[in-house]
Amino acid sequence: LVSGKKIDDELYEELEELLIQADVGVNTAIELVEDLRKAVKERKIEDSGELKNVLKELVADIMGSEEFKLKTVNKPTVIVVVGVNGAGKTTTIGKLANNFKQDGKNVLLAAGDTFRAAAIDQLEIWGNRVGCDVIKHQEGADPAAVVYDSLQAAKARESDILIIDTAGRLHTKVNLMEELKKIFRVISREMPDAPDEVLLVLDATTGQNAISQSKLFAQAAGVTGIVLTKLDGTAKGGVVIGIKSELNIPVKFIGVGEQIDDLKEFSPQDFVEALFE
Amino acid sequence: GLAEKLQNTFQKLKGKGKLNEADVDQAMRDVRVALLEADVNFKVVKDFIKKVKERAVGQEVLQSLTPGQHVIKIVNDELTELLGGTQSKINISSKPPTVIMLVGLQGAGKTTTAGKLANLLRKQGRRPLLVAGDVYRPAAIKQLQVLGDQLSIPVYTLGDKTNPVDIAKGAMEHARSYNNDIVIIDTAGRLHINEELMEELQNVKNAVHPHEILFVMDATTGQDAVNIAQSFHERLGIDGVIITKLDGDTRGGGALSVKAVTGKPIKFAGMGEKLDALEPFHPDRIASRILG
Ligand SMILES: Nc1nc2c(ncn2[C@@H]2O[C@H](COP(=O)(O)OP(=O)(O)OP(=O)(O)O)[C@@H](O)[C@H]2O)c(=O)[nH]1
Ligand SMILES: Nc1nc2c(ncn2[C@@H]2O[C@H](COP(=O)(O)OP(=O)(O)OP(=O)(O)O)[C@@H](O)[C@H]2O)c(=O)[nH]1
Ligand SMILES: [Mg+2]
Ligand SMILES: [Mg+2]
Repeated sequence: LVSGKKIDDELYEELEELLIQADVGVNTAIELVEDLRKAVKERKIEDSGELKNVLKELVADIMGSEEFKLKTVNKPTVIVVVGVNGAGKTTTIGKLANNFKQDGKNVLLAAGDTFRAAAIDQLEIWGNRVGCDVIKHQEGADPAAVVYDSLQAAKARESDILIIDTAGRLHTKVNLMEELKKIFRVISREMPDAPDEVLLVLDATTGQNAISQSKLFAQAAGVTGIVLTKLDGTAKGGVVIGIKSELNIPVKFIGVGEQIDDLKEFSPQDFVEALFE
Repeated sequence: GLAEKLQNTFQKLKGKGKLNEADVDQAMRDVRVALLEADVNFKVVKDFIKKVKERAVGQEVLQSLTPGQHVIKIVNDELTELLGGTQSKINISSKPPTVIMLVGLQGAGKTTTAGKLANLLRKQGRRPLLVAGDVYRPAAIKQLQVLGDQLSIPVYTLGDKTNPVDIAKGAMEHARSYNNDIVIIDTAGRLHINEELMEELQNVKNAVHPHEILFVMDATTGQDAVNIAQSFHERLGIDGVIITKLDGDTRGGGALSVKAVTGKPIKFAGMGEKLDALEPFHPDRIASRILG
């Protein structure tokens, strides 16, 4: 896409393909290119080199701006982390806990995945790395009971932040989504203003299935934000554009690696730049 | 799904009189959108549409009373052919042990699949040995050990301070001493663009010469499936693919992309979190999922 080329259908098709390649999804890509055509007309743009910049601007507008801060006024601030299997929930919790600890906060973790082999061990190792406690029961225990205990513990210890890990689950498994709803009932019974944040962890390599995941998790859990993980790979995570415009769920963090510092606050500018690389 | 869409498209087109090649183009656009929505890689879609169009502009379609049905049949045939037959066999070596190595991105389902494979092969009368080759992820070794305990299948480990090449070599010696005829090596998840870690896999391969290098991929993988599969295949030479988490509502177009770019058979489908949730891969089922 170089300056001096004529702005024609072929150019718009090229841009549409770029978006599709980034997992934006064919319908969202078509809509974006239509908005681009409108903008080009309205602003009387003649230079083809300008096209990409306008498209970046349109995408950045959709991704929003002020919704990226976590709501941490309450004490304890209760954060629940949900998502499908293997997305990066447990690792993200370790990184997030570390960020809060670095800010001088008192952090407590809850080992809400009582199902998967060595899930509790995995979170405990992260707790050790960060220097914060983990509330846990034995494997096979009722996750709602672990959550209940962790809420009592957070109150008793006057923790600033409580982060609750949950088992990975496919959004189409009704019984597992019911289990998740039960966890949320326990939370709101014990602390009517909680949870403060429900973070849906989404793997950046995921294609259009991320839309279905977001819809069903939002229905069951009231998702307040997305953590887009594994952006250190070659996938662009473009599906979050459709998720923001259709479901109004903002991306709040991105995961860019497996180490403790590899969690960054979401930047729409960085996101759109990377989208077109 | 696509069948209804094509029917509507042709209904509108036939209303204008005899069908021609331009009308087929309109139908091809429907097919393209359906495949892209199903996460098939856009380059794979381009090649696929070319093939389908060649067959769809014949008189058989243009003069048919039900052109939509003809096109759907062509698409289905081409999809099923591209996805390959059901080849869910592990190639057992005449000189045991048969060595299987599982590779793939972070979180794809390798460790769980290692357990499932061991379970399956043991039911077929084999004596598998699981090998804890992930020395990076917190509690990865413990995870495999828990699975091994649940299955009463031995897990070989040298802890997480030993390098995976030595672990693999040690496992081979152990297998020979204890008469394990299958060795299943679980490896750490890694990015295809991580030079150092891809080289580590190369080194494990050179040390123990796996008979089967199986690429494990999440069925929800989108456009990047082509990059990922191609990189793993070029670096290691994969022998087959296992697609996991097909028990959800993902259309699974990434599977088509992987098959198209590597030419290697998709051998198994992961259909759940339990250790018996591994099925032979059925191309016709994925084809109908992709078509919606
Ligand atoms: N490269 C990369 N790997 C990541 C990132 N986040 C997590 N991972 C890796 O992804 C894999 C899965 O991470 P987990 O934290 O176990 O994922 P999970 O969602 O808790 O998984 P389940 O509890 O089994 O559903 C691990 O190997 C992590 O190290 C990331 O941002 N980049
Ligand atoms: N629903 C479903 N979940 C699966 C399937 N296969 C694996 N999982 C789950 O996916 C998550 C990740 O599985 P792992 O076996 O830890 O994945 P991995 O590839 O070994 O992960 P890394 O070692 O971190 O790269 C776990 O929660 C598994 O239970 C499957 O076929 N269906
Ligand atoms: Mg986890
Ligand atoms: Mg693993």
